[in-house]
Amino acid sequence: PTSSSASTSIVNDFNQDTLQQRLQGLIDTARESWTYAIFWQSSIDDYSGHSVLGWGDGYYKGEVNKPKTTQSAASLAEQQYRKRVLRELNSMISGTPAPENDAVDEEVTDTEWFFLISMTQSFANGNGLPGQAAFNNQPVWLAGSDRLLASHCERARQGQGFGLQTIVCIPSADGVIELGSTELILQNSDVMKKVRVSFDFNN
Amino acid sequence: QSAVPQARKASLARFLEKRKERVMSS
Repeated sequence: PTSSSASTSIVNDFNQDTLQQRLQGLIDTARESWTYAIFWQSSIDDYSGHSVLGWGDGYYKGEVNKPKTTQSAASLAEQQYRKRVLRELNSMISGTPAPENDAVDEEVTDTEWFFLISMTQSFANGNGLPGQAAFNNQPVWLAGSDRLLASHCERARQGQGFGLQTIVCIPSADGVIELGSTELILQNSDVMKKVRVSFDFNN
Repeated sequence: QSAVPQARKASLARFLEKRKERVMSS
């Protein structure tokens, strides 16, 4: 139907397994150490009729050089809250309560938490890092904690608060690919080319 | 049902599964 959003075609033509494979392939084969990749999917808001970017899919890899006993920046209370949320989400997905001392009770790192809360976010056209990239049809590449912190985009500052040093948003067909890393990764055209090839859904 | 909540649920399930694998192997 013509009333459906452009993004619907991706869901039909490229199921979530395919999206996942592409996101995973993008950062598992990269020379850079990306912590996660997210596909923000463009759709039309039913009420306003405006374009909006919402969660399409994501792949969390984690920090490659993360020591086993990292002291998280999160306070004890915050850590307990994260574990409780994760436990509840786990129960919701599996349909059964997680057993005591399950893996779900392991420390929830800052970047894991940032990735999780990303699932609840959406961006109006032109707003936030993904919205800006889509609106201008130009990549946004923020490298360095200071640049993330100085950004007027809440998502960039939030990411910095969770230990990210680099956030990149690259427009693709029907959405935006976001890459994030706890390491400093300077802009390079290889990454942008790779995204364009991997997420050119028309080919 | 909208595709977005479905996508979130699938992503969440995958994230939790991979997390369990990471924790078990560490």
